[in-house]
Amino acid sequence: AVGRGLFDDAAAEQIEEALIEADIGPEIALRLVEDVREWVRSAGGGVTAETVREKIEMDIAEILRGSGSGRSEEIPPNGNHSSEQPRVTILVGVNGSGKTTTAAKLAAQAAARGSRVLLGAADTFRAAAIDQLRVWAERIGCEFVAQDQGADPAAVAFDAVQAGKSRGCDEVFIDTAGRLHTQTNLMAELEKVIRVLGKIKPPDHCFLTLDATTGRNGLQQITTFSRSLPVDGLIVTKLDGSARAGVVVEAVERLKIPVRYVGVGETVEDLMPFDPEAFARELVR
Amino acid sequence: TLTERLNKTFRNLAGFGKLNEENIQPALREIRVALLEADVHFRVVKSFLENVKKRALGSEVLESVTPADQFVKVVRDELARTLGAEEPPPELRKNPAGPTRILLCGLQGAGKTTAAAKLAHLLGKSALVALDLKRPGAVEQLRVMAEKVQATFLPPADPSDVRLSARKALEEGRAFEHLIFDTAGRLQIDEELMEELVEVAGIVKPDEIVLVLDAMTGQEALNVAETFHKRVPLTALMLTKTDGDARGGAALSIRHVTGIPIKWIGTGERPDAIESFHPERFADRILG
Ligand SMILES: Nc1nc2c(ncn2[C@@H]2O[C@H](COP(=O)(O)OP(=O)(O)OP(=O)(O)O)[C@@H](O)[C@H]2O)c(=O)[nH]1
Ligand SMILES: Nc1nc2c(ncn2[C@@H]2O[C@H](COP(=O)(O)OP(=O)(O)OP(=O)(O)O)[C@@H](O)[C@H]2O)c(=O)[nH]1
Ligand SMILES: [Mg+2]
Ligand SMILES: [Mg+2]
Repeated sequence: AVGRGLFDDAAAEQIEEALIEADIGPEIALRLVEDVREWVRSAGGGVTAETVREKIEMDIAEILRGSGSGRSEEIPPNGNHSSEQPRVTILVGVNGSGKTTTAAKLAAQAAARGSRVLLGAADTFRAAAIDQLRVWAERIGCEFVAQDQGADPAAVAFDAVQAGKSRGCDEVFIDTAGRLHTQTNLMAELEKVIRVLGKIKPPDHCFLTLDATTGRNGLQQITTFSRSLPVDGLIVTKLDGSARAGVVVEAVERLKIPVRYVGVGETVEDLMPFDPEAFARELVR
Repeated sequence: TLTERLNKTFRNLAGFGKLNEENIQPALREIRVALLEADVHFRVVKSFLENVKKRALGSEVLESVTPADQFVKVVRDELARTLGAEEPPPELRKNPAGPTRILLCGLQGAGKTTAAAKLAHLLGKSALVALDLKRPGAVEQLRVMAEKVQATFLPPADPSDVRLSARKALEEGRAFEHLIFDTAGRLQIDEELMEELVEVAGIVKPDEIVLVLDAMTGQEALNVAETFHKRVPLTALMLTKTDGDARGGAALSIRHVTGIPIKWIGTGERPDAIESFHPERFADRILG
């Protein structure tokens, strides 16, 4: 934790280590601390460690804001009339990052706002993935589309959007199977899902889930997924744990993909719009 | 690459041809960044580099290699040693008088349920016990995987009582050679769930308590492992999703600080995607 008193070399080292411990990465940590040291020098010194810490928080929040993070988009309460219905959102990400649970959260929160919602079970690979999403759909009381285990995910996705249209849904959320960004055939499978959806309704949103406990590999994940898929938002999950997902700072800076939501638990209430200041504060503590 | 960068740092310095106190500093800094980028905990990096420095300065300067190559070898050997290369490969703790009981625990999404099936596939003669009563479809997931690996599936005796289900499973499982318990993912900071784990361990009295950890876990890996270890004595670590490109520095942090042996790695989603841990191979991976 960052101590009190005047900002000196010891405080600088403490802050750098706090940032590294938050998974921000050694080079960004060094850069942020060096920048702030320059700022202290030009201010003539005599600055407290606390002031420096707040300055770094602001710098980080600015990076996170720069791409549009934290501007929670207007979510129409009763249907999206600015574009053709339904609004289609697809969830992608590595294995275990929280896609299925997040799809359920998004669906539940949309339903609570009065939207007519459909969940599409396009993870046709993993054991009981369809069951898992079906249970959520039942709990939420929303529409549900699935096919058999092993069905073509693109076909299920298409089916889900088509059903969404014919059932007058406002929102369709499509869950997909987990995959590592290094599995090129599985990345190609997702590209095909997007292409096939393009025939009926290209996704309005493609959200990439990122587990907050992920270290530096998070950067590779975000880079690779967004290279071949129209990723327009990040969702940092499991932020209720002790990990702080510092890796998104570099990802947002480089790739300009906004963080839209954070997952803070395992129930449908546990999804919050991204707050850059609160997030930055946690990184520097 | 790391070696190219090290060649540069050594070439630019005086005393080229011998590792000394002065020219080793930039090299140590390069390794520090490499290890931090590999997710090794920053405190472990500090302590690890102290050991590297001692060995590098104390080592015989070989005529046939560049200081950079020699330095990399010292780092790599020290990594492998820390990961267990100089010890006999860790074995499964078998129970001499009944089923070998293996309790799996870890954070949400780490790969526990899949790991349970993988261990059943590896060890054979196993029954899988479903103790995740929380996650939708978790019991079904384990049931399907048990079938895939031809292991017996022991469903929860009471889907609302983990402790009772654990007790009943012990009774049901007496005839099996291996009893593998899958549990719900939990945060190490969740007091209620950590207490539940302690109680389940008290009931099951496992021969192995395995922390299942994602290879891409960052700096928090050490905190997670230490906290679990304080509550239940971990006997093994299993690192999952090593088929990705995460460097896996978490393994070094945990081994360095807690000494918990890394017994297995997950190398894919299928039940046969499990291997025993190889310290040398993993050292190369961490170093990148
Ligand atoms: N504490 C916490 N747990 C979460 C959060 N989001 C998801 N989880 C848990 O993480 C685990 C994995 O979540 P899933 O939704 O199954 O993840 P997934 O990406 O769909 O996994 P695959 O489909 O297997 O790739 C489950 O135990 C969830 O309850 C979160 O924000 N906080
Ligand atoms: N590529 C790869 N995927 C893996 C590996 N191990 C597990 N998975 C995948 O990771 C995801 C999560 O695995 P689970 O077994 O459901 O994880 P868990 O720890 O039981 O999750 P919770 O019960 O929600 O805490 C699934 O998609 C698995 O197929 C592995 O070694 N490699
Ligand atoms: Mg899923
Ligand atoms: Mg599980």
